[in-house]
Amino acid sequence: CWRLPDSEPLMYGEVQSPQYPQPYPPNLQEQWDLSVPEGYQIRITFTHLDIEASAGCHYDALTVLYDGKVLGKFCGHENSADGHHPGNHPILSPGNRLTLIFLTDDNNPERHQNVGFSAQYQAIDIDECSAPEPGDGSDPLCSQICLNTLGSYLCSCHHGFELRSDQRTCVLSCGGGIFDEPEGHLFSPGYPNPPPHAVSCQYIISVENGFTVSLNFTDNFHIESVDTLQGPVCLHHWLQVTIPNREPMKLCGGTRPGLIVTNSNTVTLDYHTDNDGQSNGWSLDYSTNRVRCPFPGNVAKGRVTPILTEYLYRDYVYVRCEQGYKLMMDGQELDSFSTMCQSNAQWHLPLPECHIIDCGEPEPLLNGGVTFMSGFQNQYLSVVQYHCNEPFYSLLGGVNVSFTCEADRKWRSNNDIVVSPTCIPVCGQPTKHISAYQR
Amino acid sequence: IIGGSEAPENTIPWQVLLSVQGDRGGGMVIGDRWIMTAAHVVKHKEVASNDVIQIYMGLTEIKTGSLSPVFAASVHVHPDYNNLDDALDYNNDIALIKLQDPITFNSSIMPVCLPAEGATYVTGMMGLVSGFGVTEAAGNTRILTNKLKYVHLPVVEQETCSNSITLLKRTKSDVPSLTNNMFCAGVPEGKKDSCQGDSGGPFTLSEDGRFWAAGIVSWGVNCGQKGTYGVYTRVANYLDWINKTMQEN
Repeated sequence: CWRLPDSEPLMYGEVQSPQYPQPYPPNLQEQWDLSVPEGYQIRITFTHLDIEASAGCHYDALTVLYDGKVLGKFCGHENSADGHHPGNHPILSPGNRLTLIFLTDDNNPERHQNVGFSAQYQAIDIDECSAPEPGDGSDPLCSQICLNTLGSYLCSCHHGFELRSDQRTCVLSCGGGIFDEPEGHLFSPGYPNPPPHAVSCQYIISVENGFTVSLNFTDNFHIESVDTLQGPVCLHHWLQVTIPNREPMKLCGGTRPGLIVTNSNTVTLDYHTDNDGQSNGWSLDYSTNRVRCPFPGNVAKGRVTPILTEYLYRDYVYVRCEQGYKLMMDGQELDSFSTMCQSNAQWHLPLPECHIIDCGEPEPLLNGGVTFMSGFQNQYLSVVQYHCNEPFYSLLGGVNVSFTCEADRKWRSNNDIVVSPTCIPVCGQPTKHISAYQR
Repeated sequence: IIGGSEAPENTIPWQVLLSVQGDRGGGMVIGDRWIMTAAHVVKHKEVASNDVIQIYMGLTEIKTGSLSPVFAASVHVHPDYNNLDDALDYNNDIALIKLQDPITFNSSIMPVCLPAEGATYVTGMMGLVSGFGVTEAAGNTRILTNKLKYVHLPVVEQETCSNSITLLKRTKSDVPSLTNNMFCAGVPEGKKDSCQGDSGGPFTLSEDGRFWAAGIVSWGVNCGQKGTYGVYTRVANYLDWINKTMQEN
């Protein structure tokens, strides 16, 4: 003999009697040891069974066993009056093994040739978590939470507890809990039932910068307090709420605190009990709000949008100038402007100013000039008029043209002309004529 | 100018004085970069060189020391001008000079208008011809004047002029021919005429208070003689060429 290499147990298979579907030979003593992976049980179904029928399956028989215990002994065929046929009902093993033993004697009826049996089996996952609690007082599979998995199970613990090394029972351990979601629910270990004594749990709520945390305790608040002359004090049991840059506050008693608006994105809760007394604990819902920036203000000759009742973290405002004005900041012109409410409750940029635009000096006119009619320093809506040096030049078209500084920073005439006019020479008109009075 | 008068300042502001290799000629301002003159004034001479041609404007008197020429950039003689060495063919006697720099006009320098499309030359209509050419003192003595002179002359009927030239040809063999690109101006009794040194200068007609360049002083047989007329290039025939030349250059 030599050792065969280990192989993974099959998840399914088939078993047949010798020579099946030919009649089985006499004097057989065959045994099949079926197995599937741990955490599974075997379900076997006979697709055909035809074994010499006898009372109590005395002569030929197929015996199904689990761990030495007979689950069934079968012979006969579907329609036989005697014998014991499994029919279509599958047989489920309690564990991951199953043994089949097929015994035949030396005498087979001549008139009927029995063909034996054919069966198929498969692995079925065991839901260990649904097993009833043991009645013998032994410990349950998992002390708190049982999670069934394929072929196995996992134990888990409620918040404030952690799994022991036995992977089955839980021990109180509520430190290091960090809650970073924008909203959530916290409660003391075992709440609403009293936790074990000498609890020291820390809960840290730490959300993104730009958000502030509010704590809202539920009604059922119970932390033991001690009555003194100065009133109840949180002497042995307390829940301490610590907000950065503020004095920590200890909570206890039988009445829930009101809504606590922390104005901070970080809150630390320390729950402490000693070995004596009893506190049922507490639970709370926390929520977050975006920080609020100051009202952005107004811009002369401009518009700040959108107009909101309050401006919160990540809100944007935009500034647009009125027609004829341009955005300016630190002496630089801006194409556009927006500023965002930051996590520190400040706008990331101060508001710009709107300055009136100017069109620059009007294009000079060769052999002519330009006269300011109205406006100031070539600014928006200033009006200039071109003229030619008469009488030697005249405007092409002959009509004086006014140009206005428009919002696009171009000098435009009433006819939407951008280019400046042209002076054309006057021909054939001397300023002085030859006089001839003599006749 | 024979039989004319001295032009007061600013009365003929388009008048140009050309000095081409020492020969005096005339011209007229027609744009801030363009002078019009007679082809025979500039033909066969390297006129674009500033050593060869000097151009003066705004003058009524040529005074040493006060002359400030403007410079030519290019000269454009009419392509059909074919006056050969015998100097008898004055047909198409027209040329343009482009200046290097544009001129700014004022009361002493101003362009003369070009003829309107379809402008007519009405016989008897008085024109104004001017120049720094020879004049005539007492006793038929010809002298070159340094003062701009002008004379008013009527447009002569084409046939009348043609007949006068035919008559001249009977006694002189080297008289040029009159073409439809020319017209005549003058008086049959003589004494008033343009003359040597006036060539290329303006013969203007006036209409609605504007002077337009009807003719360019071109040629004539003698000056101011009885029965002869001055012959001028008919500018109205060259409007297309003038505009084309200016646009292309």
